[in-house]
Amino acid sequence: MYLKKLGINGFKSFASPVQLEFTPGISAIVGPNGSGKSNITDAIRFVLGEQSTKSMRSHRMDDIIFSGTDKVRQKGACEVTLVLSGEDGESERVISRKLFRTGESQYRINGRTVRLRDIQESFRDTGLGKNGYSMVSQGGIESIVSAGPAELRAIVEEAA
Amino acid sequence: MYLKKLGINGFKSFASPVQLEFTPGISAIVGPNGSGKSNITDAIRFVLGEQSTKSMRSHRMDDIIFSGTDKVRQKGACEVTLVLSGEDGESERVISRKLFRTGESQYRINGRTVRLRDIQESFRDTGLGKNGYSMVSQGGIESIVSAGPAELRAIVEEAA
Amino acid sequence: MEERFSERFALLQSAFSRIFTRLFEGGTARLAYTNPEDILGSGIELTAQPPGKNLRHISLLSGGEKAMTAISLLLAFIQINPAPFCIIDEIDAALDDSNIMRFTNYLDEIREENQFIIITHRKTTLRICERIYGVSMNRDGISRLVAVEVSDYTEESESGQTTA
Amino acid sequence: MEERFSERFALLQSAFSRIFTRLFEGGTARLAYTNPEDILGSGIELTAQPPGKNLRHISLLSGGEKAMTAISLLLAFIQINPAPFCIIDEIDAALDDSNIMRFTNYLDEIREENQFIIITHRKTTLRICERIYGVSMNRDGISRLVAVEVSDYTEESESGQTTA
Ligand SMILES: Nc1ncnc2c1ncn2[C@@H]1O[C@H](COP(=O)(O)OP(=O)(O)OP(=O)(O)O)[C@@H](O)[C@H]1O
Ligand SMILES: Nc1ncnc2c1ncn2[C@@H]1O[C@H](COP(=O)(O)OP(=O)(O)OP(=O)(O)O)[C@@H](O)[C@H]1O
Ligand SMILES: [Mg+2]
Ligand SMILES: [Mg+2]
Repeated sequence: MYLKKLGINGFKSFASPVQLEFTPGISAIVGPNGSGKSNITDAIRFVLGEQSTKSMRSHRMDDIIFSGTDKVRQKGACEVTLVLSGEDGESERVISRKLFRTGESQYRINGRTVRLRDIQESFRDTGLGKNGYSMVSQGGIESIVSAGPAELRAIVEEAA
Repeated sequence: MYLKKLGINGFKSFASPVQLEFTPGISAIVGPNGSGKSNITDAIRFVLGEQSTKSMRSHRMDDIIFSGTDKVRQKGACEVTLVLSGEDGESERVISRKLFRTGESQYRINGRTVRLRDIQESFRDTGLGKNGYSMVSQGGIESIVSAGPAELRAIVEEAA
Repeated sequence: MEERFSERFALLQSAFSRIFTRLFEGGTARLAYTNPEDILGSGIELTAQPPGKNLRHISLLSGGEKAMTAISLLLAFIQINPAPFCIIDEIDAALDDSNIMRFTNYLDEIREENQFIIITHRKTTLRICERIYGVSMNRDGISRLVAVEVSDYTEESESGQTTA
Repeated sequence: MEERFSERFALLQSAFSRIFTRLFEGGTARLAYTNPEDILGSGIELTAQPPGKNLRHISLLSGGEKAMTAISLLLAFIQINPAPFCIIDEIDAALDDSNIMRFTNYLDEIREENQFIIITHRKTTLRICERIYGVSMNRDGISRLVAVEVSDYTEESESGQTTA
């Protein structure tokens, strides 16, 4: 099972919809400082049901919707869609989350509206849950390096 | 006035004496991780009279003397010599500091034994004193970035 | 519950030590309870001994040695707790090019069982990447994707070797 | 005493704003008292607006934007408080190659009055360096200097341009 496609629309600096397709192996994302690379990581956390704005480097939930510039108006909602390839004859899984400025989130699995709990359940068997270290934020390595004994314990308990 | 030469002997990983000569313009120091580049910066702090082991990334004063490996015996002392070019007809200034494992430090200016206070005095007029930001440690930029308001004030008061 | 953590921790300890020695091409490292008498409440600390050097707490290593040690721990988490994909954002910032080579060689070996998406500014990291997405932003503040020629990046890697 | 600090701070504020706009090729930034009513006790904070973006606290910028903002402050310190030399240890870690170009262009302009000694792993940084010292360490744990051919490093810089 691997991350096959990622669609981002209206999330942070991605005012226009973009679609990324990844290989089962190793892909890279490059670009200048401030261009939006780490925002892609935040988008993946978002679609997997992240509830903490802090882990998406934001203060309030609506900070993650495209906030507009002097040339372009802000968006009313953002939507991220993630396609996980099938495994052992299973078919693909399409997960999406749409957040409105009102604060309401809509979750879908394969087009069917579900609750946040179902998204989290759906991942428990894939190993994409809160455990594990499948996403290392910018500065994440530095955090491990500077972690005191209690902090490192917390990291190990969460990841191991 | 500029840093013309730097001699390091017995300081941290520099068990054998090395001599660096710099241009008045821009020089670089490169090399693999752990090879000793940041130790060169520590050596410059040392010869300028640094009293805080913490700013030289050490716990105790004798941590900065070559501590030996299973192949090479530890040293009994370390010595760093810095040559500042002359300015406006002034001649060069040669500053050196030798630290013995006993904890005793010997300071010299142009070969003449002086006290730490004379070293610090000698720099006040050059702009090499505690003020200013003439040395940025590894991670120094990150410290500015993550400094809270009180911390940033302290940085500004020291450097401005 | 506690026994479960002890088992997992033991697996992690041995994975970490093995991966460290592999990434550093020698040396040893330990992930240990600070207080083995009190496994329930104890903190955990990293000590490492790069080849030819003395064993020291991670805080006393050089910048890049610290990063490589933390990366070894990260790879140990991935080994004992595999996930469908792993996204890493600029973890090579403190590494010299030869350490990037060692790190990417390891990723290359485990790529069959692990998908990696790597955000990086370092050319040397790109040599193991099959696909490269470029992100750019004009003065309008909107992020867009751009096509990136893998050859622009891999003909002359930072270490000066041709790798395309 | 306080007046002295206010004067120095005013000089620093304008140097910082000017250098930021220069390094970012646009945009604005401010170094300000968090509490202007209480200059004696107030903290100080950085807010920045890269070109085309909104003004925000430094903590909300991207990794490289944060670094460039801090570097602007550093260069402002150097401008108002010149020293015979300035040693900088891996301050380019978070920068993309085009920001390294902008930063090194600036250093190049002030090199007449300022000596810089730069520790770096980034090839692009080396293009403005007249002399390069290599440091290496064998398994015996002893640091040695090695001669470095400037051409090894500058024939093909990271940005793919020939710069030797
Ligand atoms: N809600 C939003 N609306 C519009 N733009 C946003 C929003 N949130 C963040 N941004 C913009 O996204 C940009 C940051 O992007 P990101 O952190 O992904 O950069 P990056 O490519 O990772 O850069 P670096 O290489 O420096 O780490 C900032 O310029 C910020 O202004
Ligand atoms: N007193 C000492 N005796 C012997 N070796 C020492 C001593 N103090 C430090 N070292 C060694 O110096 C090395 C660290 O060097 P330094 O921090 O200068 O590396 P660096 O070249 O800056 O690496 P990086 O690129 O990772 O920042 C360590 O390997 C450490 O073991
Ligand atoms: Mg980023
Ligand atoms: Mg270093």
